[in-house]
Amino acid sequence: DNHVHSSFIYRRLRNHERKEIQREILSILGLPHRPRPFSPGKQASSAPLFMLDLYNAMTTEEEEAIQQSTGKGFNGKAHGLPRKGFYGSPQGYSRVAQPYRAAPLSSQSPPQTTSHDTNFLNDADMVMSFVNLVEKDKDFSHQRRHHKEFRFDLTQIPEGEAVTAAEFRIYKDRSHVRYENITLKVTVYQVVKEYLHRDAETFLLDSRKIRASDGGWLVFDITATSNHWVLNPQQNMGLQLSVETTDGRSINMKSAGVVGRSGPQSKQPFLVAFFKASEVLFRSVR
Amino acid sequence: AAGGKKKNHNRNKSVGQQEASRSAKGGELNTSEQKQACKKHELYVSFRDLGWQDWIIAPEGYAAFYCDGECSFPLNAHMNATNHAIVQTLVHLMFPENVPKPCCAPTKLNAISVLYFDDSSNVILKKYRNMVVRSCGCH
Repeated sequence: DNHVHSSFIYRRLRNHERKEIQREILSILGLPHRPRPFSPGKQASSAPLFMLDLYNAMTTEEEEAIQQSTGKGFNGKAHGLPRKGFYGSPQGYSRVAQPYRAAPLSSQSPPQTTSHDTNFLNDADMVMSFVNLVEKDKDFSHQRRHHKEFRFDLTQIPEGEAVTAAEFRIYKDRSHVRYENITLKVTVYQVVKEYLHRDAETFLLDSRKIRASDGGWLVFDITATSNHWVLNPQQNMGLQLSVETTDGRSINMKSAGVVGRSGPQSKQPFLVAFFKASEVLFRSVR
Repeated sequence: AAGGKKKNHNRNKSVGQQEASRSAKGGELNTSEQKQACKKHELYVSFRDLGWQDWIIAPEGYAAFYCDGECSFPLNAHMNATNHAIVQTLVHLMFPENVPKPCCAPTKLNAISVLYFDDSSNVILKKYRNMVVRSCGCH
């Protein structure tokens, strides 16, 4: 055994001691204050569950590295630190790291990490998932395109972090029976300019062809767009998603099976971005 | 031959006798010092105890460890002493008032990953380096 028990007697922290430690740890974490997240009911949403999978992947790698060097588990425990955080209930974050799946359409709910995510993770210092702030379904006459809109606030990213990869993830259930045996094309656009009385100007980012009968997570690469929004937040006008048949006919979101705000928490759309520190940040002297 | 901090009251003893008494004491001193030699000790930082369950998703806490112990002559192999520390130990024996003993401090540190919510309920996963003591040493 290469460590001994603490030589000081354990006791509960006094109030001022707790505040001092909180202040120091917040400083290490690079946070100006203690976060107060809203919407406690949404803590079991798709984004936090996906991030927990990434967390498990990262800590598994850290454990293996330590075991190789010391022959012991992470932090001295025989098999590393616990997989779950505070939310250990079945409805919460009690998860065990799952093997990575490279399937383009993952039917897992909540979303599972893929081999792409593992590669992004290896290069990243930080990963953030973003809550969708706005969602509108726009249904028009048959001449115009049905689409859904999404917007994500990327202004809260800590200084000194550069985007290395970003994904938009949205869940598609099985489409309406009238589209049973056809192939659908799901396309994501970046909104470039908005107009009051006509369709917005958009830029095509990525598209997927899937069977209407298939259900699962769709992942779209929006790295360049996210980078652009981080550098130019005033030009962040969100994303649009549309679903069409192969002959170009636009389908409304509900019939297509695309899950939105009214859907289950574990299938909510979200944006995930991987970052690398672009500069060294120094703590201020206390 | 180093005098150390203790005064030699037996000035009339021959050098050989003095050296013999010192080496005997040195042996006992080495035994007691080895018990308090520079080593890694347990220290656990609990995010739960800090009342942060509502915004830190994982982990509940982490074992940070700390280093404590003597870095005295002779520095054994398990003390992970640098070559410089070995030399400084000897110089401390000669000039204890001028040159301190080497310090027992972390020589290798590991990172931890923390998963947490921000004010907007976005989720952040970040790796923080040099958070956990992996090994202690004299330097």
